[in-house]
This record gives sequence, C-alpha cells and structure tokens, in this order.
Amino acid sequence: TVGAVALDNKGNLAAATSTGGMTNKKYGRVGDAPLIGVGTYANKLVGISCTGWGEYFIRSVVAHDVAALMEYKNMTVEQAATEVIMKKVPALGGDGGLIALDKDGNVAMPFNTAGMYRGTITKQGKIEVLIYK
Amino acid sequence: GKYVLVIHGGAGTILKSQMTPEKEEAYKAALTLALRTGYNKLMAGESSISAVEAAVIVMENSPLFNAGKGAVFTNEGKNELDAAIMDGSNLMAGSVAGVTTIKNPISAARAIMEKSEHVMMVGSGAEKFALEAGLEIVDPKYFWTKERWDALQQIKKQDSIKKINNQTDKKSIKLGSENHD
Repeated sequence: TVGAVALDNKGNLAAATSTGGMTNKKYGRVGDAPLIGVGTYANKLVGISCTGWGEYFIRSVVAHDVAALMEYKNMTVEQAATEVIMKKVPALGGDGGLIALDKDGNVAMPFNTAGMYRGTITKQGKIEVLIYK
Repeated sequence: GKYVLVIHGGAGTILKSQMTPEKEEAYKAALTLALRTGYNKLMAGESSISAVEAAVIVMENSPLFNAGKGAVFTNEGKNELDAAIMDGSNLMAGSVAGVTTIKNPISAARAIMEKSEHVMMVGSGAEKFALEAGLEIVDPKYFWTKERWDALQQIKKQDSIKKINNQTDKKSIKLGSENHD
C-alpha cells in the first residue's frame, strides 16, 4: 500500500491511498484502503492514509477514528494517531501504520510493525525519508 | 507545523537485516521522487488533491511498492487493485476497488470524485468508467513482477503445509510476511 496527504497554499488538505491488497488474498477481497473513513480520510482538520492488516483496520474504522478524536476530544494529530495505531488496532489483533497531516502542518506517522516506508517535505522543501523504527 | 506533504509506501516486516544497501537506496530514491513530485505541484499553486495524486502515481508506477505495478497477487494469481482519494475542504471523495486493467487506480478514484455522481465504483464497472474518462488502460500483465509472483508461490506452499498439519485456524493463516495492505 502507498499513500499521501497534502496541505496546499489555500490551507486545504487531501488524502490518497492505493494498494494491491494482501498477498494470497481471496478473489474479490477488499481491504481498508479504498474505504472512505477507514484507510483514507480528509476533512478541514486532518488528512489520513493507512497501511496495515485491512480486516482489522476496517473493523476499527481507523482513519475516521483519528479525525474524530481530534474533532471531539481535541487531541493533537500525534495523540490521536498514536492512540489508534498503538492501542486500538493492536487490541483487536491487527497491525500496521498510518500517516496524518493536520491543517497547521503537523505530521504523525505511527506504526506498530517492524518498519514503514515514509517521508515528509516541509514548505521550504526539506525532505526526510525513513524506513525502520 | 511546517509540513506540506507526507507519504508512506506501506508498513510491515521491513527489517534492516533483510534489506540490501542497493534496495534501501532504491526505496529512498523512489520516496524522494514522490515527495518532490507532489511538492512541485504545491509550489506551482496546484491543489492538495493534485499533489497527493501525483505523489501516489510515482509510487504506483514503481515496482517497489504494493500498488499499481509491483502489486501483490491474489490467491488466483491476479492483481486486484484498490484506491481512494478525499478532499478535506468539501468532503468529496472517490474510490475504486477490485480493478485489474487501470494503470493508475488513484486517477480513477479522482475521476469518480470529479466526473461522476458516485463515491465508490468496483470491478468491471469502474474499469468501463475509467476508459470513458480517458484514463490509461493496460493489459493486466503490466502489473506482474517476479518478486511478487515468487512471494505468492512461497505463501501458497506454506499454506499447503499448514493444511497438511491441520493448522487452518484464521490466526495461523498469516497471509505471508507481507500480511499487510
């Protein structure tokens, strides 16, 4: 799975996710990526794109859960993303990660697996690319 | 807060011990290209929707990532692709699932968001819509890569051994090391 979240010069957020799903998945199986609010979500507060064990992300409604924690409980993007990825998803038995970017340009990239391919770029064009914990 | 674009290329059992320096460099180069491509859209005054689509297309076109070319295989040896896009400013969204002939599924998701009255379309209907929307349609073989094909064979072999050992409960049928979307 791959994904991106962007914040443009009008202050608008967008999120996108694309995937081949899981190796050896059954014919017709759909994971979290294409489900709005699960693997992909964006509103005026935050944009989110997920990668992980789709069945557990679907049951946890991960992306909208992060946005809801921010909207209704005033959590920061870091707090909300960490809560969902490091507590709620593992509690159900799944694993994976997500990227999130809020309307103020704050980033969260939590994951509970051995690694996650990820990268950021600032308004000034400074790039950081990471793979492992 | 100072970030304008963040990307991922998938999570899973990604271990330094299993990564060659060349492979690591290739991944970092592909991720850097995706970041620059999306960033250039933003600096040109284009929308965040255009930026995320452009960044994801770079990764769909790279055989390194499980999306587009280089996607993993189903149990039947096919590449069934899914994608979604969402605009935070107006909650508009587009999504495709189970497509096998659209070169860039993320562009099909955007076309559904911007050129149809729907949010999600699946399978052959989504493919028909993508063709009508002028998107690039490819032979499913375009998505094939040896690495993913070999991974499927390996996992099917493991599964058959598990079946012989009668380990068929849901948990033990871990869908391979890449048991992640």
